[in-house]
Amino acid sequence: KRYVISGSQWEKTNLTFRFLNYSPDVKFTKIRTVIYEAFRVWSQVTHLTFTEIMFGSAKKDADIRIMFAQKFHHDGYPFDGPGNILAHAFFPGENKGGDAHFDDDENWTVDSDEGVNLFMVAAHEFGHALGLSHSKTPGSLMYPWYAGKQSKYYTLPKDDVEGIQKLYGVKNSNNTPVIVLVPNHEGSKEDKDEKKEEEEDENKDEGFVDNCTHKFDAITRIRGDVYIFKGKYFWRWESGGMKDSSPILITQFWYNYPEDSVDAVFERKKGSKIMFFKGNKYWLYDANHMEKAWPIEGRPLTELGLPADLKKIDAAFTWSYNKRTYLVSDDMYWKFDENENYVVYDYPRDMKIWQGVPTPLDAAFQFNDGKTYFIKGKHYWEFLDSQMRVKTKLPTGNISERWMQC
Amino acid sequence: SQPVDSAQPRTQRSAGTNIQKKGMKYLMEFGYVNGPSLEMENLMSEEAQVKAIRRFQAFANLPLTGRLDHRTIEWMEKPRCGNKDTLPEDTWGNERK
Repeated sequence: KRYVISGSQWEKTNLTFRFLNYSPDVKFTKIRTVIYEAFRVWSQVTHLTFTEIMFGSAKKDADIRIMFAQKFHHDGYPFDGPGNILAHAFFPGENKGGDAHFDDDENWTVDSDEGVNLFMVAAHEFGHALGLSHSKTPGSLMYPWYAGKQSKYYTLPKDDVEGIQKLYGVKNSNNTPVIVLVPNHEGSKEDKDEKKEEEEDENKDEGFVDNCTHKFDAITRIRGDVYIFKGKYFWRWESGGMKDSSPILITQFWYNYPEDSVDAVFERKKGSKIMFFKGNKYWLYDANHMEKAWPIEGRPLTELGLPADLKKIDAAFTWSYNKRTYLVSDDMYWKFDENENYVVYDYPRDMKIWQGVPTPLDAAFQFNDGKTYFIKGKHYWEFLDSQMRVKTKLPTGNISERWMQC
Repeated sequence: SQPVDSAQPRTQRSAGTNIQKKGMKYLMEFGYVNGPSLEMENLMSEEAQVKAIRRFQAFANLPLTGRLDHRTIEWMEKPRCGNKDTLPEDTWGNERK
């Protein structure tokens, strides 16, 4: 056995797929034919069926979405130009789960020996989209390295057949699929409660925010004190405890801040200036005054090297392990060079590297104890730097109890 | 990074460092590195680097030299899938001698 199961699989066999776009290298009708053939490689040996749908929405979209893209394309795995990385795919799951992305800087071909054979790469990527990892068996379809165009009537090597049938059963005579389902991945009851609570919380009248509110917009440490932001207010937590239980209006403390809330905030080591993020803009404060000649409407995130269509920064934090600053948006993160005031080359990367950290985040910060905490909803997760993972998969604790004296 | 022979001309030394850096980035990108080095490949100890190289050589069925030798670098330059080569944890400790 050389195949490797990724640990996630679809809990159904009738899967849907959708083309988000096509590559200009090949006539789109040929691309469609090749993609259908690549799916057939897997449906031939299991009960899997693949049905194309033409439209998708945020609520309901295809299980497997096929996209051609270059360089940064809204995930933590930017492509690298011609050669090297040809494509990637996400294991089964929600949102990006199951999606297959093809590097459009490659020269995609269908029948010729030149360029990169779309059929072989697509069949491989769909293996990931179904839950298979890489196999170390040369000649297997799930072998990581491109092996060029294959014979016309391609049949799946034994190693891959065994792998996929382990997940989705064997296409046996009496047609009843024998499938071993992995335990339910649905969010735990806790998650459901949290979702309900967050909805309630969102509806709470922003007019007044009580201490024991459940969700915060941003948390950071400034001059050694912890500042907790919610809506247009913030609380200040000093080492002895909460400075006072009633919140302060942000604009009473940070003069001329024009927005009614904060997405993320952190104190720069350089000059101890404070950087606020809201939407696709940022502001720099020197103590409570906006930096001289700073435009009141804020400056665009693109000035920092972030993508033009990035909607917002969810968290900004200095990592206790290397004292470097990181900006997080959805499931991607950038390392930020404070001296250059610009993100570091070859980012974004996928937040999965911070194992167990839930995304999208609400905040992250390094507390007085020298540890880094990640915040989502009403919970926080302590991070174990040397193991590059959260201390426990379940939340370490509740923010309100730890820092709001609730 | 690997001890560099100071007698080497500067260009050769910097080329060696560059190869080392690219090699470590590759190993980090495709799942051969764990812990904080995932985020800071340049801080890996030499021992961790050798281990990561051997894991890669085991997966690619190359001689387990533990060094970024010519054959290993050549293999790293081959076109491939962008997904990690996730190995079951147990494989990492027991590369075939």
